[in-house]
Amino acid sequence: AEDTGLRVELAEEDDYSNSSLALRLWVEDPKKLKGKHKDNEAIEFSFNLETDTPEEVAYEMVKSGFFHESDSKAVAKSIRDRVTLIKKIREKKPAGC
Amino acid sequence: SSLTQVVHSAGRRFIVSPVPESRLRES
Repeated sequence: AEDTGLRVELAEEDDYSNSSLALRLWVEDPKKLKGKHKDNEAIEFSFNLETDTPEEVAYEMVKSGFFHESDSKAVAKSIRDRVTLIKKIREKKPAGC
Repeated sequence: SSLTQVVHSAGRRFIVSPVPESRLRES
């Protein structure tokens, strides 16, 4: 969250086999965001590692009114950083471990 | 719970709930 002001975490334990993850995103540093947003609300959503893209989820969050268009890049980056980390961890651990 | 709101967008479901006090960093 240090550079986007947003934090994305796993909302449920990753079982390393399912391509769909439950993620949770919230604003940790409101000063880093440009547009209007809700400060103390966490948004939980599912993300499919094989079919979804961070940009698409960010766009839907903007469309749903959670964030302003000017912050969609920061939202997408936060999701992408977390997804990249999860993929790296999965590569290290065999499925179902 | 009444504090949780579900929003659908393009077939995706967003569940909105308050961030636990413990997770909010002093801003």
